[in-house]
Parts: sequence; C-alpha cells; structure tokens
Amino acid sequence: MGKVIAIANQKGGVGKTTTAVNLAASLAAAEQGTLLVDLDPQANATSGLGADSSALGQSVYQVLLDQKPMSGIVVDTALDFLTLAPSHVDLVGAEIELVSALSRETLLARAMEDVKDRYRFIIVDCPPSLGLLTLNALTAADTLLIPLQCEYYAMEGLERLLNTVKLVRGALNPKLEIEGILLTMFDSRNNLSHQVAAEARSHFASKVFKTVIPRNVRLSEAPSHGKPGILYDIQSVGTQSYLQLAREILNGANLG
Amino acid sequence: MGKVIAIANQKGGVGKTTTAVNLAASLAAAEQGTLLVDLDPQANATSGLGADSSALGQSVYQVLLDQKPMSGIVVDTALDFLTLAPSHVDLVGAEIELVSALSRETLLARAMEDVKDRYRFIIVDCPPSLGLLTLNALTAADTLLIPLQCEYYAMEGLERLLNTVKLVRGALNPKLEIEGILLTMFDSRNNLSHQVAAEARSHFASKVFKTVIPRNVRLSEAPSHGKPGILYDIQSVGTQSYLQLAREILNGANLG
Ligand SMILES: Nc1ncnc2c1ncn2[C@@H]1O[C@H](COP(=O)(O)OP(=O)(O)OP(=O)(O)O)[C@@H](O)[C@H]1O
Ligand SMILES: Nc1ncnc2c1ncn2[C@@H]1O[C@H](COP(=O)(O)OP(=O)(O)OP(=O)(O)O)[C@@H](O)[C@H]1O
Ligand SMILES: [Mg+2]
Ligand SMILES: [Mg+2]
Repeated sequence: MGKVIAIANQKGGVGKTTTAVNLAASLAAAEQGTLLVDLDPQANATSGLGADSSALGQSVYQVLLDQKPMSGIVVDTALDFLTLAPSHVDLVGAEIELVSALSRETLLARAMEDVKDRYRFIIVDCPPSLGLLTLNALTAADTLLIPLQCEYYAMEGLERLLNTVKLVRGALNPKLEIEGILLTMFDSRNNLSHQVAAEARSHFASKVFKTVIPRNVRLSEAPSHGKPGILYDIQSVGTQSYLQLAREILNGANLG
Repeated sequence: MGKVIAIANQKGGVGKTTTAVNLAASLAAAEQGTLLVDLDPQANATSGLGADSSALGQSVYQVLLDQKPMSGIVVDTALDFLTLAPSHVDLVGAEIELVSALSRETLLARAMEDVKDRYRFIIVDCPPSLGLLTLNALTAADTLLIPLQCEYYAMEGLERLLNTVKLVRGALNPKLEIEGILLTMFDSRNNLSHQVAAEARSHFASKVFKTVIPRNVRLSEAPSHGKPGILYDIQSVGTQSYLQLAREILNGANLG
C-alpha cells in the first residue's frame, strides 16, 4: 500500500510545490513508484513537471466533482517511476460547489482507494489555505510534511496548522501523523534563517528533518523548463538537498 | 474621499503583506491619512504593525459577519497618520459562513462607506486566493496593486488574476482599475529576475511601476519586531524602495 504524504502549509510561497515536485522526482529516481497529486488550482506542480493543465482533458477536478476514477486521469512524466494527477483552474470553484456534498472532506481519500496499491508513495501538493482542498489532502494522508520557510511570518502560521491537524485527526483521520517539518530557503549568511531554524528545532525537536533545503536559484529556474531539479541540474545544491530528503524519508529513521 | 487600493495576487508569498504594510507606512510618513485593512486570516499585516490579533477584542470579522461599523474596530499604530483594521483567524470561516448571505461580495464596500472620507488612502491586504475575501477587496477597491515576485511560478498566475479583474469589473465594480504591477524581491545578480522583469514590461508596458522592490533582508526582519521598514531601518534599500513607490503613487504620474 502506498504511503500518502500531504505537503501543506497555509502560508504562501514557503516551498510547498517545489518540495512536492522535487521530493516526488527524487523518490522516483530511487525507483520508488510515485504519484504526484496536484490539488492546487494554480496547477504549479503540473507545470513544474512540464504538463500543460489547460491542454489536458481531465484533472483532479473530475475526480473530486464527478467521481471519475483517479486512475483515469493520471499522466506520465519524463521520469519512469513518476506519474502525475494534474490540477486545473476549475478546482478553484470546488470549495463552493461542494458545500452541500455528503462527506465532502473524504472525497480524495475515497478516490485514492483506486490507486493506492499501485504506488509506493503518493505526494499531494496543496494550495496556500486550510480550506476544503487541503482538508481533503489531510484526510487522505498518512502523514503531513510541513515546509517551513526560514522567515518570520512563516513561523507565525505553524501553530494554526498544527491545531488543524489535531482537529482532522479527531474528526476525520485518526492515523494522521507529522512526517516532519522541512526548513526551506535557508540562507546561511542571514541571521533570520538561523534564528527560525533554532526556534523550530527547540519547539519541535526531532520532528524537524535533518535535511535543510538551502536557498538555491537553480531550484527556482527549473520550473520554467518544466523540469524537476534532477533533470534540470542534478549537481546543484538544491537538487542534492532534495535527494538527501528522499533518502531520509526512505530510511524512515529521521524522526524519533 | 479616500482612495481604496487592494493588494492582491493569489500566488503565495509574492510580497502582498510586505507591500501593504510598507506602502501604508510610507504614505503615512508623507502625512497622508492612511487606513490599512487586513483581510487575510493569517493576520500577518496586523502583526507586521505590532498588533496582537488574538488579544484585540474585535477585527474585520465583526465588520463582515456582524455588520459592525469599521470605525468601531480600527486601532492606532506607532505612526501618527496610520490606522489599522486588524484581522483575526476567525475570518478563515467567512467563505463558508457567508455562502448564503445576500450580496456577499459587497460587504466590505458597504462597510467602507463608514470610513472612506476620513482617510486619504485605504490599503487592503488580501489572502493568497481569489475567494470571497479577495472578491470583497476587489469590489470595494478603486484600484488593484499587483505584487509580482520575479520568479517563474508568479508569472503563471497573472493571467488568471487579470481575468478575475475583468469579471469583477463586469459584475460588481465597474470603476476597478489597475494601479500597477510591482516587481518584488528583484535580485539583480539573478538572470531569472531580469527575465521576469523584461517579460512583465513587454506584456504590461506602462502598467509596471518604475519602482522595483529589491530582495532585501531588512524587509524580512522588520516584521519580527512588529515594525514597518521606516521604523526598523529607514536607511535600508528595501525601505527606501517603498518610500519611492509611495512617491510614485502620490505623483499619480506613473501609469500611462
Ligand atoms: N530552496 C529554494 N531556493 C530558491 N527558490 C525557491 C526555493 N524553494 C522555492 N523557491 C521559489 O520560491 C517561490 C515559492 O516557492 P513555491 O511556489 O514552491 O511555494 P508554495 O508554498 O508552493 O507557494 P504557494 O503558496 O503559492 O502554493 C517559487 O518561485 C520557487 O521557485
Ligand atoms: N523585498 C523583499 N526582500 C526580502 N524578503 C521579502 C521581501 N518582500 C517580502 N519578503 C519576505 O518574503 C516572505 C513573503 O512575503 P509576504 O509574506 O509579504 O508575501 P505575501 O504575498 O503576503 O504572502 P501570503 O501569500 O502568505 O499572504 C516574507 O517572509 C517576507 O518577509
Ligand atoms: Mg504551491
Ligand atoms: Mg500576506
């Protein structure tokens, strides 16, 4: 059975998509069958893997709103062991369109049953909010990976996210655990980065991954070529840090 | 009558809050009576000005959901000519709580009538989505200022935002204009920054502000002290670029 890892944080621009795309690609490079589900109407993970969301006929929109099987909308990527469930801008209407649907928070969890045993990992990229789409991801997930940008505003939102996790665990998904907190865009020349990292490690101790993702311009260039780091510039420090993260997760030894 | 400028972009982490806080503070420094309305449940603009959203009794939540007058919830800040309408995490429920309210997109516009003639400028910070809160801001606004981070994913979302502006102009707010597109976190050593800036200027020509906000660590440190740039480090390049932006807007000459 595939392990479902949701990548979520309501704070915007903290590296959710960059983490989802590069972790999924790194797991695929380790020959672990991986599905990347793009649950953000911005469809950044979709274009980050070179797919054109407006050109594809179907997306996770049909899965959530028309109960189409997930296996019917997935597409191949440039990596052998990586498959994509693309997003589409229509998803932006899902929150309102599903307001009276029965058990609207479990739509994704039910849709995953169709594909869960075909992949070793299923990575879900979330939009920057704690609305219905992110709730669906937290309900379907085995674990939550929280990208934490090493900046002040990013620390502020963490408590609210962890409260939401407790609510979801109580009402919708008792098995939900924290996979880990990932420090992103770490700039070793910048005091603020060190302060946020120290604060995160003192509050959350072993829940913080040993792997730290540095600020690295090659990571932000790769999406404009529709490629994950390992296909754009495998030597770059950014790409190597995501390969290291994949190893840490595969070893499962990271968290006490 | 005060000019209402909404600061919006559904892409996360592009500098909406940093722009709202520092532009409002720079206008206040020019002795223009300014109100900053924090419409984001993350309440980053509230804490960026040193206020504690959970300690304040009231927020824009009461204005939108209980029709409380805006003048009844505003608080003073450390700057003479700057007043804040604080946010609160309760706002996160507004989208669902208001789904059957009459004319739910015009709640903010109606609430602004109460304060519009007391301020020269009203700046509205928005969450990273095009949901009901941002629609309220676009409906209440005279103009929209779009922070555009000089990165690939940020360019992708621009077309959708401009489509939403056309829809709002057609259905809710015929006077809505674009104040301008502001290039943020520009890093002159980085090719990507130059590429995005060149593309934005070729697509949107005179709609792009002459002022460009550089990536500047002092801007990201200031919120941890609850201060805008002009009170944290007035000499910094970041602070000076927002003072320049305020001058450009006050001159009104920026956009052809
Ligand atoms: N380690 C890094 N070094 C440099 N740039 C990065 C890094 N991680 C992400 N970026 C860039 O920072 C921006 C924000 O990252 P990303 O889009 O992945 O965040 P997000 O949390 O998914 O945003 P949103 O909240 O809009 O979904 C992007 O332009 C991305 O290319
Ligand atoms: N010019 C800049 N230079 C350096 N850091 C910046 C700059 N502008 C913003 N930042 C930092 O980048 C991060 C994102 O900025 P900010 O929170 O203002 O974006 P936002 O668009 O309001 O995010 P959200 O989508 O979550 O509301 C913050 O940590 C902020 O301090
Ligand atoms: Mg994203
Ligand atoms: Mg913000």
